[in-house]
Amino acid sequence: TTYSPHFLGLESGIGLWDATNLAKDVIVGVIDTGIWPEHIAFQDTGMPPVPSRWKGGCEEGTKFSQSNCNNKLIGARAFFKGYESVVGRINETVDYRSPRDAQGHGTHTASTAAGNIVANANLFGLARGKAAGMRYTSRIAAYKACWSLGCSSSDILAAIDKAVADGVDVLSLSLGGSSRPYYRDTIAIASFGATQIGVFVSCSAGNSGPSISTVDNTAPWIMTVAASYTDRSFPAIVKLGNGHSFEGSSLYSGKGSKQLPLVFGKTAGVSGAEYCINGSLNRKLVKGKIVICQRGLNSRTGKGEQVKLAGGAGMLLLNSDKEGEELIADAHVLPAATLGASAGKAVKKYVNSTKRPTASIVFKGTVFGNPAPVIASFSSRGPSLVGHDVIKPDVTAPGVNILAAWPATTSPSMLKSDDRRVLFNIISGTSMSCPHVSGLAALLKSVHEDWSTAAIKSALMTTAYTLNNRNSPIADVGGSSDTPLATAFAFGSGHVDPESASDPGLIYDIATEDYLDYLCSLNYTSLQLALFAGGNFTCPNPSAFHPGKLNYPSFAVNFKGNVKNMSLEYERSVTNVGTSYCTYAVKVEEPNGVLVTITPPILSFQKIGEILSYKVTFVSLRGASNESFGSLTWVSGKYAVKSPIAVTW
Amino acid sequence: SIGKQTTYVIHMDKSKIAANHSPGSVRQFYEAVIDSINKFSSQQEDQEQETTPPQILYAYENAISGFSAKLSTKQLKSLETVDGFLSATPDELLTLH
Repeated sequence: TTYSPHFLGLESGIGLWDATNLAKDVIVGVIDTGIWPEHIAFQDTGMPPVPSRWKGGCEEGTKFSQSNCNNKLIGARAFFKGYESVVGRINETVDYRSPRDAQGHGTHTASTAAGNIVANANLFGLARGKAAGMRYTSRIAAYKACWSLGCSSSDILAAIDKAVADGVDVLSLSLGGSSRPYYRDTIAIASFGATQIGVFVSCSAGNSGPSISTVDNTAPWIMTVAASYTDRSFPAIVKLGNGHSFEGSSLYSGKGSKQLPLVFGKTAGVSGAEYCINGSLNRKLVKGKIVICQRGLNSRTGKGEQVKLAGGAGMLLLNSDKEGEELIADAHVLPAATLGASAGKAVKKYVNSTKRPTASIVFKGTVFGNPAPVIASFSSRGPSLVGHDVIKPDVTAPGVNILAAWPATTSPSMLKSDDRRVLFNIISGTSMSCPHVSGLAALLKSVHEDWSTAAIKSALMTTAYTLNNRNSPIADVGGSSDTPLATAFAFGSGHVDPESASDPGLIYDIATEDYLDYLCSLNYTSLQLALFAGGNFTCPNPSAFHPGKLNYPSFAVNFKGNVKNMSLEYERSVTNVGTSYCTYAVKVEEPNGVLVTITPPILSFQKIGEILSYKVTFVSLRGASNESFGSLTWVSGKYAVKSPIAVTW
Repeated sequence: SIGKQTTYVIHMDKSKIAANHSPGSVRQFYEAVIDSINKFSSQQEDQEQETTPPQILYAYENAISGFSAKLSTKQLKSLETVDGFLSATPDELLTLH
């Protein structure tokens, strides 16, 4: 990716991107749509031979041979038995029955996590810069389990199972389904097995925001990643005939359009023309004009395709209230701009107010300096429907308008009719934020080879930040006018800060047995527990354990019923990984309507590796709302080990 | 219909499976399990009903313990009686994010 490393504070030769750290071998496995092996981001120039511990391989298949792997791309496998058993044989005119990526998604995510440095990367001149994966010297193993209609759970399991056997260190999964109890969630079960043997598993939170309780991949051993905007944008100015202008977003880099007639709905075609669905636009009405298309029913770039087919000169893509003010940039096949819901309403009002509406679009290219990060509206939200006792998502990373590698035979709009070919593409989703964190986990893994997966997760969570580049609280594009600021149910612990995470001071460690105890506290049956434990597991005395006791680096507090003075006690243990002889004092931001007491309020460590415990008591003072948020931070010198508190009634 | 097969992810108890197969032969073990339940379920089917043998898609032995297979409802019922069976989840399509 270009720019997001800089946005995350990664700089060549310094800290995590120091040559010594980057020289260590870390293998990132990506379960996705495969990979385009010839891409320059996967070249292996200067890379040492494959480590002897690696047991993976390069599977042959359609247009994929062993020679496609090298010292950078060290593994490539394809899993399609499950997919074909449900959907039927893969149509080889649209996909490769091999690890080769026909869609682009897997190539994009793999390069985001660990793609090699590429100079002068850009899309049509936009987002130009030096592209690099977050851990750009890592080895990559691509496990293709996603095909044109989706990813079969049996194939995903096979991919995780094989990746673990092959010897990956980090697994990146930018996919998911609907949230369900962990014992029925195949990704949760398989990732537990992977975590158990030291593989860090990072998953996307989902794109179902801003509705509440939409977050996916919520098992506590998974790193669940939300998506944010960086301060880089691709603005397009839409000027209406009445003189009003609005800022939208576009990946079109050509000259802007002059003032042209504007058509919409009935003035553009038949029923469905307002959405620009296939065959709805009338060439006679549309030719040479700018067409307004509402979001929904068909793809965003597909609408532009319809406008172009009908002879349109441009498109205004209007968000509905559902998408709100989200400004995702797409590689449209004609001059086009996305406008937020409020601008969209103004445009429609204008069109209805005059007989000859007109508009022009001016493209501003790549612009930096917006307030950032901002949480994407689409990013799925907590609280988790499955595990109320853990805040999900865990952290946020860049996931909007991300430039990364793209296959040579796939168009940037993902439309068949689009014959443009690019080396890099700009796309958005929690799919894009997830591999950022996977790469960062790989970086931390090379700095701290002895850290557990939970320790890496804790470091990324407790050092995440919640103030933007203007020192104001991080905003939420999907937030209401009442609460435009993001909460822990949108960004988890906050936005990742990898350099701080490499030296977090304290970590909240969790062992496999702790997770099993947590499952016991959810009243799992012995059969359900056996799915995770691999056999019989005897739960501790139920009264001795409750879900809030899991040593998680955040606090989800659920008061059942709005009862005054209801009290809940949580326990946590922190391991000193900073300096010996240090004293931490607690600092609490109390959530509204909650009294928080920490015992002891001071933790004094004598040595590195020492573990100290503390108790937190939350007392409900009757909340005015259904939820409130705060934080608990252990502070010692340069260290601030922060845990969010999310309270629900 | 009774004979129609669906793909399931079958979770098995690792500790019980380990006792019943030699190292490196997990797939053969599951195939033997499947053969046995197929014979049993075939006996249960109506004579007119054509029974398709179950097919193992994958054997899982690292991150989880179990396998995926195409099974009829009757074959699944038979499998549920096998020692070490934990759960069966119908295969489903997940989506990219």
